[in-house]
Amino acid sequence: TQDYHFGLEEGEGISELFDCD
Amino acid sequence: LPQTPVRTAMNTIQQLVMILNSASDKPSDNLISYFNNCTVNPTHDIVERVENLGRIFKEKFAEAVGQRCAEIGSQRYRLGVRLYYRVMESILKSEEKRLSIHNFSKLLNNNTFHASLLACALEVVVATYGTSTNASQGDAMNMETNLSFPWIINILDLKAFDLYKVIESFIKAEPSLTREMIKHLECCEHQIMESLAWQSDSPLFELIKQSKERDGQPDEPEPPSY
Repeated sequence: TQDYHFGLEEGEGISELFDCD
Repeated sequence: LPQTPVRTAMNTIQQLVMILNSASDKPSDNLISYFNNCTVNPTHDIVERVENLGRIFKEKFAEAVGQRCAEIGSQRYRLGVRLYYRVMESILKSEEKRLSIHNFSKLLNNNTFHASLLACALEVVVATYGTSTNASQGDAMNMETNLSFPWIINILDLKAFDLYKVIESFIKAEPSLTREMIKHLECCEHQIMESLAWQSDSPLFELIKQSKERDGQPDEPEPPSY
């Protein structure tokens, strides 16, 4: 994954992206 | 041995099959335990969704590559489902660690989350085999050209922006993905960011509107210099 640009911010995950607590 | 396009493609398939050979077509005990911890148990909906989307996938696959290849569609779908369950479990483990919670009722009852995650898994499977056909037989012979991205989001009636939301977590959750597959998913991301997410029915516009309302900004067009 070294070349992949990660866009999620520190401490953020998929739960936030799908509006979950 | 020198790395040729065919060898790279075959390695990618081998890697995928190796990962998924031992995986199950059904949710693992660990996943079932996550489902049981939910306020609303999502098991029935998840299994039913997998069956329903499977019918659509197999039908559209056969339409795209020819009815005589229908069985290949079933095989691809089976691998996709195995990858979907495997990645779901890995995502839940990392979310459990990050958030220190055990009840993922909201996420696991979110239809868009599941459909997007399954679509991402299917895209990996279809692209893995599609690359091998390209590399070994040339484009003219490639039965699966018709299946290239964004075919999967079109047949499953998904919004590209929703698929975009799962790609990064998918890559993080599946450390066995080959470099080629990560690059492929990154290309899908770029395609979504550059055009697909900006189609008129995209959920992105509602998010931008909500974000502006939260910040107290009026919804005005930006000046041309932007």
